Amino acid sequence: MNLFRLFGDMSHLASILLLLYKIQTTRSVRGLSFKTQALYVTVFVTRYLDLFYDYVSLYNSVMKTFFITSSCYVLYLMKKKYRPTNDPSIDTFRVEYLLGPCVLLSLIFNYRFTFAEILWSFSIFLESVAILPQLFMLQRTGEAEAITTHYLAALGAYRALYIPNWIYRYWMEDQVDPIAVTAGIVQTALYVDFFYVYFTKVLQGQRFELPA
Amino acid sequence: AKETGLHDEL
Repeated sequence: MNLFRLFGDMSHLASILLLLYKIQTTRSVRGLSFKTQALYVTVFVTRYLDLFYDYVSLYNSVMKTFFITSSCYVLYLMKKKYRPTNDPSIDTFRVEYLLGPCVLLSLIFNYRFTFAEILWSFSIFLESVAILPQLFMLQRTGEAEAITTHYLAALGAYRALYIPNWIYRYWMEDQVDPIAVTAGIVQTALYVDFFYVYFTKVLQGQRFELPA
Repeated sequence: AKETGLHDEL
């Protein structure tokens, strides 16, 4: 564990708390992509199956359990509790286009051709693109509540912080995980546009609005 | 550098 990773994980934790805070205070899931949230549940469930057969640390197990339960809870909030505030008509990204290539990639790139390792690989590839339905929705509506953009910024910061973590591990621990690194760089790159608007508008006190 | 696949990250 190094500081980059710790701050990355804390940022991930903060992003989920911000998401829950947004839903609870506005009593609405408006502006959130159900598809992205459903993809995150898929990511966590397929990656953290090792909770049942591989113990890393208490920290690791607690975080994994939190990510699975909180992401499932968000789906419940979107589909049941605050269902009337969810608008599927603007959540139109075709997730088949993400799932198919991720299945294919995980069959080609994995560390062992076993069910668990292929699922792990799949979850890494899927996580790298899971935010796309959300960013696509943002692009479509052209604006977002500030709290939603803070959620996305924390999520993007988590991914960005994992990059120096990998550089650190490469030099200090002689460890490198090519699948995670490649997917992680792609994932972080997807946030570049968002971060540009976030820094130049939201953090200057303006509304998050995309040029028409 | 050695490849991991150890999956100790989240």
